[in-house]
Amino acid sequence: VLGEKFSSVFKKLRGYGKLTEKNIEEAVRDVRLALLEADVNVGVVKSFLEKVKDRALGEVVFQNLNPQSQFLKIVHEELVAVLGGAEKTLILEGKPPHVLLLVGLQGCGKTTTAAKLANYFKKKGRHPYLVPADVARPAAIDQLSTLAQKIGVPCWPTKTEDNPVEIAGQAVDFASRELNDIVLVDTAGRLHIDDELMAELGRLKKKFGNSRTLFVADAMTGQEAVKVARAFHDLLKLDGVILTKQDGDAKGGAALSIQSVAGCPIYFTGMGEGIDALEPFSPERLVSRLLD
Amino acid sequence: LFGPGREVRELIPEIEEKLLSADVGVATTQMLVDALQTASPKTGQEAYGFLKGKVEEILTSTEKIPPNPPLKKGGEGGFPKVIFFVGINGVGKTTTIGKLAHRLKSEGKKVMLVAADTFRAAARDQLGIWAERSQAEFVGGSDNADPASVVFDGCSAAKARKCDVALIDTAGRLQTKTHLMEELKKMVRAASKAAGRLPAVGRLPGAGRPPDEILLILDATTGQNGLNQARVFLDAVPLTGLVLTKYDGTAKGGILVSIVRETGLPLRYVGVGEKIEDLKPFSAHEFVSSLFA
Ligand SMILES: Nc1nc2c(ncn2[C@@H]2O[C@H](COP(=O)(O)OP(=O)(O)OP(=O)(O)O)[C@@H](O)[C@H]2O)c(=O)[nH]1
Ligand SMILES: Nc1nc2c(ncn2[C@@H]2O[C@H](COP(=O)(O)OP(=O)(O)OP(=O)(O)O)[C@@H](O)[C@H]2O)c(=O)[nH]1
Ligand SMILES: [Mg+2]
Ligand SMILES: [Mg+2]
Repeated sequence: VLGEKFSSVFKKLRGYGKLTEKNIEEAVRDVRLALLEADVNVGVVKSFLEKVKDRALGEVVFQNLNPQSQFLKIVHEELVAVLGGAEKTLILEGKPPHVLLLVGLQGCGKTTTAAKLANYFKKKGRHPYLVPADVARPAAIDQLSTLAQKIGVPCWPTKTEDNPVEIAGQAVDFASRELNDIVLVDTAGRLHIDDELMAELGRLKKKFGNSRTLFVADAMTGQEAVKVARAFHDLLKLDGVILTKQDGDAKGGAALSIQSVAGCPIYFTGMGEGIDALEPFSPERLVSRLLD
Repeated sequence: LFGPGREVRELIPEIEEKLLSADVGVATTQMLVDALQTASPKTGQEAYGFLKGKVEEILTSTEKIPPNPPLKKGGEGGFPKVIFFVGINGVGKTTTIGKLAHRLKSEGKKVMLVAADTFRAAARDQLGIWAERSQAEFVGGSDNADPASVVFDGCSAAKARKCDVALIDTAGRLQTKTHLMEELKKMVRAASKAAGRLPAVGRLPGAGRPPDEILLILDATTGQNGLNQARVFLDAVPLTGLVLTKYDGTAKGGILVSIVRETGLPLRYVGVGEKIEDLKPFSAHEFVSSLFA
């Protein structure tokens, strides 16, 4: 009898047995609110929670946890996994030149990021070349060439009357003859619903046998991140994502929304206006902020 | 969605999804849904009408605040009306200035553009091009010059050249950067000093007349962080209004509902494109229709 009494006490101490719909109900609600307040897209939150509940239900609760905190632990792990797990390195090996196209909405940080990337590669002993292919925005060429000069990276002398696709082609030919192995093409910001400008990106991509399209996105983008990323991805097949302005206090839920449709790694994150403010994207760090 | 004969109660999840997808945010969506349940309309049609009315009420409750003060020819006491454009990086401050300059020019005003973003590469040149396009006067400082001194010189030059308005471009700044918010306060004080409205002792406007308008520029694609932006900028400087840019995209700008509800700031203009004429006065009715579309 004493043995039974002890074993029931132990059962209580050992916790609640398994995770059930009932005992994680409140935690699921809290997570949903946290993700929505962090700007994760409504649809993405829904499918993520379904997937996480599928994994969680029936799991045995660990000794030192209660169902709610066990569920939160699982959510944390799943979010990190969805965002790529560990930091991903952008590896550019093989026959040069490696052409990187920076694309995205207006004002997200493409021009600044192009310079930051050039600086990053230069510091690694590579030979980057910058191409201003934004002939629409006032002083955009000026902006990139000023930054290029600052970091000592060569930059194509684009003129506003040039055609972006032509100019990129000429610049890449020139750069490869000059033995620059990485060419970064800065493009004009554009709306995902602007068919003409999206088609221009398609032509730009077609210009090169082998290129990478990097989607630059503002960390504080809201619900629309899914629609935007999907439009860019459907047309161009994105090879990577760079999340900017993460030095602010936006939770960055857009990262999850973008990942859900683009399925390519988030390589870097912009952490300031300075040219050195580029860091490898850390899923762990973003998830901690997301659930904070 | 709001067809007749649908139980209002069963519409709630769809309504929530619609509002959340428009960046209205959790708290404001909850507030609207609670209000809807209290009002308990009989039909979907009534529910729709109720919600639109509620949001429109929030957005128009501030329209009674006139632009302060109203733009007279030559500003007040011979000093040009001063309008600051502030906000985080990349939202469209510089472009909005170009558009507003064009609009004011077409109203017969003499406009001065002041390039007080002395930090970012080619910022001064970018505004210089807008000055050419809108046929406005232009004052810029040297690279990395003290922004407050550019504001002072710009406003003084606007007065000397008998301008009606001076539009001040500022560097983008994340609201979390305290030293940059301090810099902004200094710039605002400099405008007041130029107008001789404040003792030169560093006190925030409230005494003499501050810049006539300080507009916070917000990007329509911004999520919940927009509310933080508004809170912190308002805490730092006496904002007088909001401008929503990039409304020509697909984002609904729902965060605006929370911002207006909390700050009472009026929405002055909406940016609907990248060309000089792409600026419209804000219409609460149109905004609400699009929100529920
Ligand atoms: N704080 C912060 N600011 C950034 C970051 N990346 C870019 N910016 C700033 O964001 C603003 C916009 O950057 P741009 O590089 O001009 O953006 P863009 O995408 O090229 O803009 P468009 O060409 O007009 O579409 C500038 O003020 C940059 O300094 C970042 O990681 N952190
Ligand atoms: N589609 C669209 N683009 C806009 C709108 N307003 C501005 N833009 C674009 O957004 C980008 C950034 O505009 P800027 O005026 O440089 O923004 P900013 O706030 O001055 O940027 P920083 O000074 O770097 O902080 C440019 O490519 C503009 O053409 C708008 O209403 N619609
Ligand atoms: Mg650019
Ligand atoms: Mg600017």
